[in-house]
Amino acid sequence: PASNLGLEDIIRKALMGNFDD
Amino acid sequence: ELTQDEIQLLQYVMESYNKNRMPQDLTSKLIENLSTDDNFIFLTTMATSHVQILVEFTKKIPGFQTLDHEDQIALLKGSAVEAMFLRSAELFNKKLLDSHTDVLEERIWNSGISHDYINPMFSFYKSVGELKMTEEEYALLTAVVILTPDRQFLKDKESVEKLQESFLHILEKLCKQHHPNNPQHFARLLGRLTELRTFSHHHTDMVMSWRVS
Repeated sequence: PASNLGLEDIIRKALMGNFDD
Repeated sequence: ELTQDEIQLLQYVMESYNKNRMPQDLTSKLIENLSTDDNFIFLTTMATSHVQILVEFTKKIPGFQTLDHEDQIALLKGSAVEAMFLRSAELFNKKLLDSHTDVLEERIWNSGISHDYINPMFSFYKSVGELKMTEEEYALLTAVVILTPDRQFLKDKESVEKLQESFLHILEKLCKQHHPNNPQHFARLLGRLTELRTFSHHHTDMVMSWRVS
């Protein structure tokens, strides 16, 4: 789940545009 | 007056700022009565959602995508907490929560987070509220926060500085337009940025103490 991701992971995924993966 | 280019830049930023807001189904949960555990999970989800929204907004800031990828991450990492507190200040002051801010405020006081952290937060919201900022000012100030050239691990500080300057310039002009009787307004806005930085420093301690509690 997203709550287990660190800030940098969330940013990287959102920047790549594939947060739901 | 703003130049034609500046007007366009402002329009672009405003469009993106308004498009990228917290989803209604999430904010409506703010006033639900949750157990302590659910409250913690919920606020973690909120924070995650905030970061996603912040990234979407940032992607659309003209010039941001031209920056080095790792520098983009350094900027976002360095500004996420500050941008979150600025957005919260806007929510509180503009009563964007359908006047449920009182409920939320009470929940925050009773959340188990040390009041040593909560006091400065509400004092910040109040001091931002006193500035009577317009939506444009909130959006531009957020862009200025994101494009801070002295973030840790940032390589190309010069490019970021140039981008930030263009937004600072528009913000200064708008301050003069919106608050003609208050020549100190722009300087006061910048003063709030210094205050925001202290939240960034204390945020980890705050979350840790909350988790332990």
